[in-house]
Amino acid sequence: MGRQWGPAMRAAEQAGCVVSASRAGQPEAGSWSCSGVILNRRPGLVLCHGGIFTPFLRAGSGALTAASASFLPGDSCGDDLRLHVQWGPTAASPAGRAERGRPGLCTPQC
Amino acid sequence: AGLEPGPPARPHGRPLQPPRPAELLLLLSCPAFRGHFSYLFGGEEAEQWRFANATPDDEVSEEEEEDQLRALGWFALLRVRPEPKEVEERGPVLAVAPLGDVPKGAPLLACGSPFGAFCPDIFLNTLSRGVLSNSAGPLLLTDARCLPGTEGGGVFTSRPSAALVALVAAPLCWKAREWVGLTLLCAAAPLLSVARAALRGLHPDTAALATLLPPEMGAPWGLPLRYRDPGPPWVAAAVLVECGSVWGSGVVVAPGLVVTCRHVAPRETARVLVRSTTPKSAVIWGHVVFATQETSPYDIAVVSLEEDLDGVPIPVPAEHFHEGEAVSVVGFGVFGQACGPSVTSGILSAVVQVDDTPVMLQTTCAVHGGSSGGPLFSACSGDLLGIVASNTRDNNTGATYPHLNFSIPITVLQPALQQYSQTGDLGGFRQLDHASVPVRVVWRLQRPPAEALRSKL
Repeated sequence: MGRQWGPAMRAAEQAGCVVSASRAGQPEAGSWSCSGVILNRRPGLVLCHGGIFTPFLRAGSGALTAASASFLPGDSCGDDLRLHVQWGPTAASPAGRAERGRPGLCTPQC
Repeated sequence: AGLEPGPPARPHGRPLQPPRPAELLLLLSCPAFRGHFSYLFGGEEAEQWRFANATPDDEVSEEEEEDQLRALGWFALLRVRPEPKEVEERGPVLAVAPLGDVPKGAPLLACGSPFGAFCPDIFLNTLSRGVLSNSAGPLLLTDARCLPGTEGGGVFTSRPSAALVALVAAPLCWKAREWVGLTLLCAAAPLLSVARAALRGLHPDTAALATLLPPEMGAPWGLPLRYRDPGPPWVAAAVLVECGSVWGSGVVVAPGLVVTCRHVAPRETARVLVRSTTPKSAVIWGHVVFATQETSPYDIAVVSLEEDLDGVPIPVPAEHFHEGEAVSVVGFGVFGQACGPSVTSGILSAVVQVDDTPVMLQTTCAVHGGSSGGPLFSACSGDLLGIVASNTRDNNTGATYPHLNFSIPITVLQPALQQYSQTGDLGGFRQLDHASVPVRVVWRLQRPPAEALRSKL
């Protein structure tokens, strides 16, 4: 990608993450997941798509069609909702640095 | 050969942070997004559009699809639970582009994880590039191709500096069972405004979080409209053409002259309504002064306007074509009269020549019904390369390929346009009805006849 994209790519990869939602005690019942954007790392504030919460809405997806509603409080979803956020190495995070610090790693052809 | 001893093999792909528990603070949506969505995709249009992550043929329960549609414009604000003794660096502050600051045609970078948490080692933060194709308030469309699982992913611009523009609302759009090749986005700025207001109003201990949400960029983003990047000037040359119940696109080639397709304005002397959208909306009547015969491979019609279209930049006709160059199509496909023209980007994938003369251009831009007659531009020079005539349908499977389309090179039309503009003589256009057999064969997508086999007698 052209030089112009450097800053945008860094911003995108720094902010990118994946969010998964599952039911407490029933992780095997499958989980719903989507992508997200890390708005702030401390505290970790993340914006993601709301579609993965539909199965957990106490009032069902009908709650999303209330014409004037622009937001629903977090407790609109049942207490069995479990959320996890995962992101890649960041320039700042120690894990990323440790990886970067190990010279000589290579993938020899067999 | 044995592998060198090294650290335990990681699951393929990049080292990831372990998943972190989080809590749901808010579900939020932008009422203006939902209003525009209903206007553009609701009503009688509704039955044509599908946003399901599955293809139209896949079995998705009606209830599930209803849920997906209801949730399409909704997003969620989460707080990641801090780990004990963790020293998470603050990291760079994310910049957010104000609504309306990114012009149509501006390049965009989408970053999401196809299939979500299914295989983040491989798919986390996959990039896709495109342009801002169209916008209606906070409802944005890009031709950056996204896949299921990228919903919620960020879409960034690079000019004047990296900033978050939108989040992916629906990665796949199907219209009348055709894959549209566009991704539906919701602008980030209005979503964050809703989040700030909600956090302040909900709970004292969440009110403080409102101040930690990323701010909208100030200048140069906040410049008055007249100083902001107006986007590519050539977008304004595309017009909507209505002839009776048929509508399509067209391009202004002189202040009082519009070129479109014959199948949009088929009959000479027919009255035609031409709508321009930029720099200002204008509606002007005109009539068809020339349309090629049905037998002509060049699907062209020329409309003379009853008054000049002021302020529309007249595109410069290209003289040469370079396969692989970046191009853009501007047309009223997909939304037609409901909002301005859409811009889609791609490359000039083929220049088909007969006797060393370009007679057909192919591109990888997304072209949909309603874009016929619209202009094909060079994204580098802004020159007019051709007139979009058609995309591709596989008659065996019924599948339509929006990303394979055919345009008439402007070099085929330019001599006739010049002659008509100078003398009013239609002779040059009449030549288009007498295209040679090899040209007809090309436009019938047939193999050129092999050299006629000579009898041995």
